Amino acid sequence: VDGWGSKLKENKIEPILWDLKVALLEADVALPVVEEIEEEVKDNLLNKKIGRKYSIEDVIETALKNAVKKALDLETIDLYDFIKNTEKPVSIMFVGVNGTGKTTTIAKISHNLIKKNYSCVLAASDTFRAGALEQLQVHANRLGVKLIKHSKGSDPAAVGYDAVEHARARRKDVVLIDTAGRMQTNTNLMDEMKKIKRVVEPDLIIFVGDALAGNDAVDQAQKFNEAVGIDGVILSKIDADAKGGSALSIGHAVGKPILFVGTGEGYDDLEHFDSDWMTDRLFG
Amino acid sequence: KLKDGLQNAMKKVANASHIDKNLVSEVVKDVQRAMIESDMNVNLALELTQKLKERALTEKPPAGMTSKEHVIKIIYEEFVNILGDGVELKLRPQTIMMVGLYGMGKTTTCGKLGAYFQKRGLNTALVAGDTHRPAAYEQLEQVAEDAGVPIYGSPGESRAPKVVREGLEKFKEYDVVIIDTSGRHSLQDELIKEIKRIRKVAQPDEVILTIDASVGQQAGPQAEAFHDAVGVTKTIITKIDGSAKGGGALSAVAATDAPVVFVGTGERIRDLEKFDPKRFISRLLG
Ligand SMILES: Nc1nc2c(ncn2[C@@H]2O[C@H](COP(=O)(O)OP(=O)(O)OP(=O)(O)O)[C@@H](O)[C@H]2O)c(=O)[nH]1
Ligand SMILES: Nc1nc2c(ncn2[C@@H]2O[C@H](COP(=O)(O)OP(=O)(O)OP(=O)(O)O)[C@@H](O)[C@H]2O)c(=O)[nH]1
Ligand SMILES: [Mg+2]
Ligand SMILES: [Mg+2]
Repeated sequence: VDGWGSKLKENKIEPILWDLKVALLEADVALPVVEEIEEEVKDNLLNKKIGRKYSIEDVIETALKNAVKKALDLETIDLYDFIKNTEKPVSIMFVGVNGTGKTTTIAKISHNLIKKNYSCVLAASDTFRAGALEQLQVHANRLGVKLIKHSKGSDPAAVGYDAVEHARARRKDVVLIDTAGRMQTNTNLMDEMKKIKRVVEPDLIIFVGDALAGNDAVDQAQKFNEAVGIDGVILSKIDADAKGGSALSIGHAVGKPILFVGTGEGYDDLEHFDSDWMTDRLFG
Repeated sequence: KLKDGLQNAMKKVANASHIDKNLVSEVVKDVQRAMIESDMNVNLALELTQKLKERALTEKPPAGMTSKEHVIKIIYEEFVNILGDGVELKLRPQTIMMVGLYGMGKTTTCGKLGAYFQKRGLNTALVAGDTHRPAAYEQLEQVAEDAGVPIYGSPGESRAPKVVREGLEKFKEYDVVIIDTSGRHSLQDELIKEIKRIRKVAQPDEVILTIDASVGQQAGPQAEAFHDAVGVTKTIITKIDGSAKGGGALSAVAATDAPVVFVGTGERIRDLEKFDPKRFISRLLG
């Protein structure tokens, strides 16, 4: 059988790696990340001796899967443990580009917190977009939680600040701050986000990314991380058949853990991110 | 780093006094890398790479054109062939149905399109056909106000086809009616059934797929699913004011044959521009 007892040479590795590369690209793993992982795998395998019971294909695939798993297995935060162990009120700010699912994700997390007997306050710090206040108000009403909002066009930082003060005064446990979607290339809006952070001083900043996004996910995560520092990532819309390779790209690019994936529009459609599950999904 | 793609390739071509096999391979390799990095469907990128190579090696440059100009011309031709070149929405009475994945910019684009037609002398109205998303009606209502057009919706009603039928009845004297629908994806059987029902009620002259420039490998398959369900006739690519290259959107167009008519360049009503294929392609390829 091809490979038994032989050494791995570049020309043997290349074609097998090619197929695996294409699989990762088709799963929306960013090209630069695929290439870096490929280099890593090649360095590990070049001139390695293959044991008698393995095929070249198996050895290479295993090496690639391990490299992928390594990029995904970042030191993670258990959100609920963090909340449990942090002085109340715990404030969490949600950021990301337009339409990724920030507002809906906040509703889901709020729902889960309530199930765990925490009290929540929502902050409507998207004071710009049409219907943003109304959208979050609907969620607040359904969840039975307080929404702190000012008028449309008001200062997002002031809303966040107010919400934290309100939570402190009323002994509420968690403040979830919804912010407006913004392009990472829009300097004014990135500055506005920095100001919200400066004024509110959130305990956690969570980047909400769209699992449907391709290579741009890396630039998004990097720019948001540079601007305000991301503590964790939530990837939404993975139910749209998106393989979610951006989980790997983002993890690799900013080294921040994926906390959850969004699997639908309902309040229960939020699942813990699992790197084994992701690795299977990427190679499946 | 992303900028290297076509600029690099073109430098190689420009510096060559003739086109030789190795140069073509190198140029095409650079273009392929740029295509994949732009989120183009991998198979489509590989397919196009083959085509580019074949054409560059077998076609003689037309009279008066250098080989290097010819290679550039081939690349643009193949892309324009997919995307469409200067296709416009006609300024005439019509019903338009907006469809697409979650969060792509459908509702915002309804307002932009509404203002576009209204400004050009066509009495335009919007119908709030999204009966699922929280405060979808309120969002479209504010968008319509900014656009200066009337809106019909039925906030308590969950049956979208019913709302659409009522809206079309109310606006039957209007020239252009634009129907907003909720986000959905191909795996949601009930929602695919719904959009088919809405289409049946609306009998739209145009079905516009709104796609975000940042969507990756799912753009093609999802566009195909929308096309199979309701027949997409035009495409609008949104959020090109970001850094996304739009290769996924191009793949969506390849799957539907629905030419791009507009691009979304921001969140305001005025942030709608006629599609410029040359600009889009050069941006995609770097
Ligand atoms: N299928 C699916 N849809 C989702 C998921 N998360 C959010 N959505 C939908 O995506 C659309 C956008 O969600 P929002 O919560 O408004 O996104 P956002 O990031 O707050 O948007 P902006 O505030 O406009 O930037 C809505 O229709 C949501 O229902 C998910 O995990 N799966
Ligand atoms: N920067 C930018 N933002 C845009 C553009 N088009 C829409 N948006 C923003 O993208 C987000 C989503 O837009 P919506 O119009 O709610 O998207 P949708 O497709 O109707 O979303 P669903 O109905 O939930 O599926 C909002 O924050 C919009 O302001 C654009 O061209 N550029
Ligand atoms: Mg929002
Ligand atoms: Mg909408």
